[in-house]
Amino acid sequence: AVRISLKKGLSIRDQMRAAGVLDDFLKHIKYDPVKKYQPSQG
Amino acid sequence: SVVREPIANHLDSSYFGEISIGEPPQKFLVLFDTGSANLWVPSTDCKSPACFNHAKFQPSASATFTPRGQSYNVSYGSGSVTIVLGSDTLRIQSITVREQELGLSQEEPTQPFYFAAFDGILGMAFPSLAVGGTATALAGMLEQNQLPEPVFSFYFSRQPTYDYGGELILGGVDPQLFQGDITWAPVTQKLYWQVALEEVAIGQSVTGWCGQGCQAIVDTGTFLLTVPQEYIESILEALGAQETSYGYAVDCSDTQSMPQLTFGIGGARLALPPAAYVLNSNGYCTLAIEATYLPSQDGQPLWILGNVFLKEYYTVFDMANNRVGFALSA
Repeated sequence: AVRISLKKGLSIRDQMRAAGVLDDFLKHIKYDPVKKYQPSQG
Repeated sequence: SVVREPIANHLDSSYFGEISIGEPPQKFLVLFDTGSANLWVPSTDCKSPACFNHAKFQPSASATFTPRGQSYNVSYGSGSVTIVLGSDTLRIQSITVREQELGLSQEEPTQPFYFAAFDGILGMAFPSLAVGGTATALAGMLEQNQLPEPVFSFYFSRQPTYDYGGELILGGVDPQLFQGDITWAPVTQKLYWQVALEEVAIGQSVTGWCGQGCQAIVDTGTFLLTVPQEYIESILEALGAQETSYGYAVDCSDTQSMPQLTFGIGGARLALPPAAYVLNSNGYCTLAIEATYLPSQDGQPLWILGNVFLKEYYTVFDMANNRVGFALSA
């Protein structure tokens, strides 16, 4: 078997907050974690 | 103070590893995502700011690239990516898949992909979920006999660092990475790695929320434990949490005395201690949970077992028998 070491990325939230774009993003995105499971248009 | 639905939580960390595509190999960092089924990386054609911040595939530099031309949108929780299909050689260490179908991104939403630590995504869900009906990377590995066993497994460290967050094992299971027996649960819908959730308990009390059945998707591409929104208030009350714009806040000094959450899966009781579901960020503690507003495809309440759960349970994905195995992580 092949073993792939996984790195852990820095928090996207913290990076967006540091860049000053988090609040604006949260106001505009209607996020739902399940959205990714809806069959996408293709 | 309640400001808004704390969806900032989901923009947390992700775990990724290295693959290469093309001849000569072009390297990429990808999120290995059991919650989606497409393989895509940024391409040199992409003009979105997010692409400038990541490695980009250059088709003209690969002797083995074949364009396929079709364009599709692949949607994720925070937006969708436009890809154009092609095929090329995929390598993951000693694994080689020739003529693997893949997407080359043409457009990516700046937020949050610009800030992602990974370049692209390697989806590990079932082929029926793949946009454009493209062959998944795992299907290619199986067809070209690249895996000794038709399984893969994930270990996520309880104390992750940037350099070591865990391990993906393609083609096997590592007994060093878990303790006790593996509990198996059959996949209930061959789109994602979805299993039946028989029961949820908070501390010693069984909630009864799954009396009519619940479903749970095992998703390495989701960071948090995702709860059907109709249960969020009860959980906050039971755990003494306050909703703030930074998430569901709790007093860090209470963590030790908070109850464990228990999930009935495959006839076993999988416990999640407070140390696993409370995030402590510089002395500010929040619950590692978020709400979902949509039921599963068959209408039952849908939970998502993200990295927060998978740190506690080493997870085996059995492609031959369509089942998921859970064992307490080492």
